[in-house]
Amino acid sequence: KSKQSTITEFFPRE
Amino acid sequence: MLEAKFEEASLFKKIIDGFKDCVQLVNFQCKEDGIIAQAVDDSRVLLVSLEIGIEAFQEYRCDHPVTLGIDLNSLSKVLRCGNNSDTLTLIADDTPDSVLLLFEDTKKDRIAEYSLKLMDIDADFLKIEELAYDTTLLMPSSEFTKIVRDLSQFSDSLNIMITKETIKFVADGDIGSGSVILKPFVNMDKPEESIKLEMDQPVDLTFGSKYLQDIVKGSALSEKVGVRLSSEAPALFQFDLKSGYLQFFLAPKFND
Repeated sequence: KSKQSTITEFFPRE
Repeated sequence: MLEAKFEEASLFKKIIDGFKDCVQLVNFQCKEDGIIAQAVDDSRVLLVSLEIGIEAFQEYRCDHPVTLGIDLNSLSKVLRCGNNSDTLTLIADDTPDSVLLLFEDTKKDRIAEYSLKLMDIDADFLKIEELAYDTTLLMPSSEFTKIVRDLSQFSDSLNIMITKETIKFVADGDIGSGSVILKPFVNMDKPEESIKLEMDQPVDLTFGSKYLQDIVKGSALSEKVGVRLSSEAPALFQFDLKSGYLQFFLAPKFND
């Protein structure tokens, strides 16, 4: 079973 | 004042067609050195980053930085009104409510002008760090598109495994499974068909097929796609323009 990660976990808001 | 003229409207059409199906509202930031845009899809899994450098235009001037908030569905309607071989000029003043799109067919003296209302789009601008990737792959975009479309029929997840000599794509689903294995090679006669692989660390990553199917829509922009993979960061898929690029950052699926 796999879990989808999100972009915002990796790139902080500017 | 912004005046950005494409030699052929088809270039801007291809750029917009490359990402309009995954994001809808986009701020285009126009500056002295070109146009950039960034947008994240609703599920926050896919980040699109666009840069159109001055060299991609026939003529470009932007005296004052200006942001154009555009609904891509509306923009697509306007772009369909122009012919591919027309020149296309984007015109906006310094505090615009709308952007003007001017299509010119110089052979026929035909000029068509459309105005598109702008929107206030409240979107975060994400800081994209320069990442250290484990593996960099450069391959024909048509080949990459075919693999993604073929394997997406089997599963909503697509696995990419790269070792020193082998690039392996795998999909395993209810109806069966499929895999495509490629090896790096150089085609001296047709360099655009070569597959280049630089690997520091092997990778084994899983991505959502539906996002990859969105990404391959950028293939019309370039014969090649650059794929950069890391075990601990979003993958980067890049289509280069004559000046600039269309990038997709895709967050992977991880084992629970």
